[in-house]
Amino acid sequence: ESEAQVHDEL
Amino acid sequence: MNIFRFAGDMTHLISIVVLLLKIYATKSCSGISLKTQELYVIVFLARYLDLFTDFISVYNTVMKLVFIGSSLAIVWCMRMHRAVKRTYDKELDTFRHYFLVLGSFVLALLLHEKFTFQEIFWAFSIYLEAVAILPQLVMLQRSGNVDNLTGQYVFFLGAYRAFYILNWIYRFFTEPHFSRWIACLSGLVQTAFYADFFYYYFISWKNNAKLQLPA
Repeated sequence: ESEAQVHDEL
Repeated sequence: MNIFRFAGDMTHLISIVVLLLKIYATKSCSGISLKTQELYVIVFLARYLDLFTDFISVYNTVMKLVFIGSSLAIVWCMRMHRAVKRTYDKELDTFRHYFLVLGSFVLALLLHEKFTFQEIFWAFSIYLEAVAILPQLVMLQRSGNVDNLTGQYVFFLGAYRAFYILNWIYRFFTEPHFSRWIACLSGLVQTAFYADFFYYYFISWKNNAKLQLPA
């Protein structure tokens, strides 16, 4: 399960 | 954060400053597509839903607020400001941008990283941003002569996503589990839309002539 990647880009 | 992404964010910021400068300094929005500006408001609101839930950094939060605030201010100006709204070329800004919103949302329902409310709206904002410039590019071709500030605005807006592509390449090689294929593919399409504009912009710069887009 891919960790919910937080969108760190604008 | 890497130099490419920082350069991209600063270029994006410059494009917004140039547009605000044009509108406030000349009290005119001639040549600017209100539809593109409205699409950007939707892009930022849909993308920054996590503004109050995920804190990444002060820089990230401040920039999100700046992008949301400035895009709202530009649309407000073009719709409500007495002097500015008179200069809006409504008859040249005829792109049916609702189809862009609908198409991007349908695509987001099909192609996303996770089927969650936030991820669907994030993918929607990525796809919508890729096509948001179309009404503006169509309007530039219709209006023929492009004033300097408008030309610079579109140039910086196109350049910012090109820097982001370099950022994704850099992160791909430096971060083990980096995979942003949605943003990357969409960013390539977005930058490709500017290709012919960049070409005519370069020609006008080389010949030190006024920017002319073929009708």
